[in-house]
Amino acid sequence: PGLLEPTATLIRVMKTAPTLGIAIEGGAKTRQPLPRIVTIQRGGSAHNCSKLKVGQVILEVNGISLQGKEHREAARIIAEAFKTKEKDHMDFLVTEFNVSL
Amino acid sequence: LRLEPQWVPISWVY
Repeated sequence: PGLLEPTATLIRVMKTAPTLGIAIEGGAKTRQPLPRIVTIQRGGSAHNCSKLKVGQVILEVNGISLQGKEHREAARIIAEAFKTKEKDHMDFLVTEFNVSL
Repeated sequence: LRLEPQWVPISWVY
């Protein structure tokens, strides 16, 4: 008891602004193996949804796992999920803990 | 000790 169980949270970000506005660090083959949110830009869709937080680690985007994806690939997947016209939102599976679930 | 690059890449996603 008392040990915090690493939990994953599904966060829906509505595309309420022309930009997503997050900065991420890390990716496969770095000491931060899954991309972590390091900055959220004021006025972007991520900021507007007010559920994404700096420090959260992104496990999946729209069901696509970022496990094993290098930094540029992970950033590209996130950017394309925001740009696609098919959906008016994006789903992030995030965790507060620096573990891969 | 696995040599992981200390420098971690950062990118903006707009």
